Amino acid sequence: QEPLTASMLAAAPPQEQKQMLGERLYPLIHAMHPSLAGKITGMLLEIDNSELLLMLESPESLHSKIEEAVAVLQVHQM
Amino acid sequence: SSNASWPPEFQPGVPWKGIPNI
Repeated sequence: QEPLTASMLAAAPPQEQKQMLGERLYPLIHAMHPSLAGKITGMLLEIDNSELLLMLESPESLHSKIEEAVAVLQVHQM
Repeated sequence: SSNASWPPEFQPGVPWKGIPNI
């Protein structure tokens, strides 16, 4: 699968852009947290698209964001 | 009590209903 680029995103309507980012993020998140993947992806999609693109290119920053999201979710669900 | 519907859940292949970029 070719990497998602800013210009590919810009060519799509806003709602579609989140969908495209979600489709890329979900498998990566699912590999780390299968049971929470949908919720974590939903949370991360609230982040700016430009930042989400950077996270897709940087596994390290993606992983730290995922752990942040898991911590927030766990507090939220208490 | 918390808002159980947050965050919206993403499902692959299902059109995203969350907020678009502002």
